[in-house]
Amino acid sequence: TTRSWDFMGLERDGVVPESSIWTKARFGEDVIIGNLDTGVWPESESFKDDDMGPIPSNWKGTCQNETDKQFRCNRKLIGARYFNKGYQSLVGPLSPELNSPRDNEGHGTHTLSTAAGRIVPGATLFGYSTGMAKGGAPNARVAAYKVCWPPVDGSECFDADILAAFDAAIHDGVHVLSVSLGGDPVDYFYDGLAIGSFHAVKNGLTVVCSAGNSGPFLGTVSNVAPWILTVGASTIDREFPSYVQLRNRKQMKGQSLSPVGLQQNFHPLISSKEAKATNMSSEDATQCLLGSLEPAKVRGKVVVCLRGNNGRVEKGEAVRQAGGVGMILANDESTGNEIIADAHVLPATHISYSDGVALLSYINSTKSPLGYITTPKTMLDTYPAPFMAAFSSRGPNTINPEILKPDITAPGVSIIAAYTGASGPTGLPFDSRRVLFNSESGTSMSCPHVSGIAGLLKALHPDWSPSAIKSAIVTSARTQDNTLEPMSNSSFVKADPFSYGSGHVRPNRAMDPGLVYDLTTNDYLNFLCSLGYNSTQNALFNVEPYLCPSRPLNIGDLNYPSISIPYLSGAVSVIRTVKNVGTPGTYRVRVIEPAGISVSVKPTSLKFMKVGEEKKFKVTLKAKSRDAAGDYAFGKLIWSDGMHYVRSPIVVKAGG
Amino acid sequence: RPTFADKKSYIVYFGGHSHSSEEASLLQDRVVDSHYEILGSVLGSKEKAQDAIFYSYTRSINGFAANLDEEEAREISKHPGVISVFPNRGHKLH
Repeated sequence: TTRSWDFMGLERDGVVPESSIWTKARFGEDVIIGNLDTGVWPESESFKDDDMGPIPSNWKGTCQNETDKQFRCNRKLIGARYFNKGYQSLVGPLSPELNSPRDNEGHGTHTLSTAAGRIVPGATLFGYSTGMAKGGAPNARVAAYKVCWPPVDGSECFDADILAAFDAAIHDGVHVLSVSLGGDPVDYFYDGLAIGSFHAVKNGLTVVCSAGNSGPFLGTVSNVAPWILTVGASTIDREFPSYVQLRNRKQMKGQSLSPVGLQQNFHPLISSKEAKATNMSSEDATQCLLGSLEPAKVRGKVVVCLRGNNGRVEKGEAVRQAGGVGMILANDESTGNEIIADAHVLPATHISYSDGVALLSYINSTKSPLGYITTPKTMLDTYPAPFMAAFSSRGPNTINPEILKPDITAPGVSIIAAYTGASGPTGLPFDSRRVLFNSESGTSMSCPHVSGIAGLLKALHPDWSPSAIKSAIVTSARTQDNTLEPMSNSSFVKADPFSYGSGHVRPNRAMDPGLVYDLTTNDYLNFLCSLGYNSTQNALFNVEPYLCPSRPLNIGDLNYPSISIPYLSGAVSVIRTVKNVGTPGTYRVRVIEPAGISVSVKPTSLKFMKVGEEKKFKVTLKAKSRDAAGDYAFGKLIWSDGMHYVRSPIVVKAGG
Repeated sequence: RPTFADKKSYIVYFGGHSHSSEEASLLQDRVVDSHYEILGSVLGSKEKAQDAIFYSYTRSINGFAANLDEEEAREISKHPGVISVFPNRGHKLH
């Protein structure tokens, strides 16, 4: 990526300070990051292996290139496998050339290079945001596990292939697995991703997954197992403004990565609904689906389309096919102010909901509405940033509301990273353009940022467990934006932990968290016992003999780095244990109480004499009055020795 | 025998393996064979099980993926070593 690491403080204007986690963790040297995705484009500059030492001797992975002899691994891309038997069981046999880990789609190359791509100077998309592309752990080795294939019935990646990839990655010697995919949450023992990630974590791998793109609606978060690090998506401080200039002198700020604009040249404007083709539904035309627009109405005009869930990129092609000269993409109410810069196939810009309403009002109230779209520019240091992406899936966790999900947020809007050479930047068949780097948005893009950071932490602290790495990332997060105000959502209303978990990832703080909330495999098994799984099931799950405790664990007592109490009735207490991973010292507690809830912590100070020492504390929550019942309320618990700030979000629903 | 159209792909999950990751390669054939045996006991023969199973998870994860009809999936779920049987569900890129 060309900006997000600067935004997160790992570098300043291309200079990496001594104090940066990059310097301290040697840019992720000796760590292996795997990616379950659409494969990899091995020729990308992000995977070149100049000056890299020999492949680690304990690496057991392989490079499957028997059908694609051009596909080569190297000392950077040390492994690439594909898994498609589960996919083929549904669609039938694939043509032999598809038996390859090569990424024909672009998604896997983008995510893997975001996690651990090497430093590539001069990275750009159509001349925008030119800079040095870097992954989170540029010196880490990478391995691609291709499990996603062209969509069938709306799905691309299947459990049977995902499990096979997890089994291989664990065996191969991967340290961090990045998984930018998911489905609706289901019971853990019936979910290939939850099962695979459990085995991975049990074997010491950190598993980072995307939270999903079903926001902003509540209860939509996926990948909710407590052993997974689940990542939401937010913006960075970079915009690609492209303005809509109307004849009535009004101007609207949109964003775009179209190679050209309609500079200083007024064109007739039309709403796509008005441009509906005969025999097509108004709904299809409103969304600018391919073939939904009437060429006679559209020719030479700029068409206003509504954003929908069917993909933003097809709309531009629909306008172009109908003879339109430009497109203005307007948000609906749910997506508010979240505007995304995409590589549209014609002059186009994406505007907010309120600007869309004003624009349609101008079109509907004017006899000859006219306007043009300016060529995009790159703007840095924009604010407020970050704010939550509207598409980012939100809690509460529908499987176990006692476990707060997502855990964290990271950059996931208009992220420029390496791309496949097999598809155009819109990813659609009609796009014959080819780019080395592309801009993509989604929790898929935020997930590998955290995977890269997890890789840096693994390099810095090879003895830390996956839970310790997760805790360090979660408890060091921040909830303020760059205006020092609380982070907001895409409508600029204050966001909450159901959107961002503990907040925005802060890598330089994560390397020295002071204390961690650690968890072992047995803790997760106790958690499963509490959900009703018995000793026999858990023994099979774990293999080693295992007996559920005679007194089941209170789920709220799982030593998670956040606290979520979905059913507060009377007083509820939860226990946590913190482990010192910093210097000896005394930590004191501070609580920001959720509205209407009293929170007491005992003891209020914890003294640590040495590294590895553990201390327990008890948090008791109680509604301040009977009237407190209702919505979720949000607070914070902070342990600090004056140098470290170990923050845990508190989420509570009284009378729930 | 039910037609191909009646079959769907399922995951049959047994939990973990008792062997270490290092031992996995040595024991791979034995694990695969045990999967054939178990499914064969439901389908009526080891050969039928070999036809049905398209993945055996042999390293850390213990289980297999196979094309089964609903009744076969129900039957295998009763096997004492089975933790869960579930459809080969699709996921989306995010």
